[in-house]
Parts: sequence; C-alpha cells; structure tokens
Amino acid sequence: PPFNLMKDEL
Amino acid sequence: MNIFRLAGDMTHLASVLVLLLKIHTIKSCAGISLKTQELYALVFATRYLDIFTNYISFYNTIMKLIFLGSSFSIVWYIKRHKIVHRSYDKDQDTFRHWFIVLPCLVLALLINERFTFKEVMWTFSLYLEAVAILPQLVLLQRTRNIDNLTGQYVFLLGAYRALYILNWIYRYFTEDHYIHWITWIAGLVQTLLYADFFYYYFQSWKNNAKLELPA
Repeated sequence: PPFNLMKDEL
Repeated sequence: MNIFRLAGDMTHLASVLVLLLKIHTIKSCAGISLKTQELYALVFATRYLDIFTNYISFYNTIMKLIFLGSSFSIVWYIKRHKIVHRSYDKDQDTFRHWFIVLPCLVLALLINERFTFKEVMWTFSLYLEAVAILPQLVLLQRTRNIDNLTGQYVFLLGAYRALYILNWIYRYFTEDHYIHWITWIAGLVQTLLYADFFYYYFQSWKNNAKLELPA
C-alpha cells in the first residue's frame, strides 16, 4: 500500500 | 480495523471525555497538569497534519477532529476559563515540559522512517506522546491524593496505548510487511511509564482504598 495509507492509525 | 485498535480508540476517547466532563461539570481542574494537556495538544497538532490531505476513512477523520478539538479546548479551559483556571495549581505543576519537547524533536530528526517534514512531525508526535504524561505523573506524586476522575483519566490514557500494543501484535501477524519499529518502541516506552501508576491504581481498587501514590 502507498506509504501514507500506512498511517491509518490515530 | 481490529478489536484491539477499536477498543484502544474508544478508551482514548473515554479518557478525554472523562477529563472534559470533570472540568466542564465541576468547573475545576484540580490535580490536572496543564503541561501534559499542552503536550497532548502539540502531539495531536503534529500527528494530524494530513487530516485534510490524506483521507483514510470517515471514522479516522472524525476521531482526529475530536482529539484535536478536545485537547485544545481542555488547554483553553485550564488557561482561559474564568472559573476553571482558578483551580489550576501552577505552583505544583512545575515540570519543565518544553525541555522534553526539544529532545523529541532532535530524536525525530535523527530517527524516522522518511526524512520529510510531515514524516518527521509525525515521528516527533510519537516520541512526544510517549513522555507527555510525565508532568501529570509528577503532579500526582506531589499532590498525593488523586480524585477519582483524575485517576480514571490517567488509567484510561495508559490503557489505550496498551491496547494499541495488542493491535500492533495482531497486525504484525495478520498483515504482510506491517513493521513499524519506531511506533512500537515509542508505544512500549509510553505504556511502561504508566506501569507503576497501574500498580497503585489496581492496589487501591482491590483494597477499595483511596488511590495514593508513594512520595
């Protein structure tokens, strides 16, 4: 997955 | 989304709601460290920079808005509200919290996943969140007795990150290449900082005694 989608946590 | 992360987010939400409820209903912030609240506002401000550029889900955006709104309004209440600010004990809340902001920033510049502004800010927010509770724990040690709501606030705040650790373990085993050492280590340090508080919190809960921290 694209890098920023890895930041899906709060 | 897994049950551990949802439980963690709900616990985190409960912690800020308990605090807002306490301050808003009894119009007092006795026992609450303004420094910790300022650090948390900074944590959310630097972590959610991409709130409008990187849409993950409706839930994600709503929760970010709630955390941003609640943390800044808690700081406003303690600093500006005509009644609440009178119960703020600035002589006891003396932790020099800006001294921990700088090392977190330097560390974020040195150890990060990508050297971009947003990524460094995001990493900074992780390191800062790990130590943001320190002024509050120092204040609790000083003021000794803890009123129920403050104790519940700190407990829920510690519990949310402990649940996130379970979430990271779950995601590590269920998703390929889900590896975030920086997040995991910062989260572990954060939870360990609460360890002694948890111990005394459970002791008081078991003996049904008032929560007291040793000097």
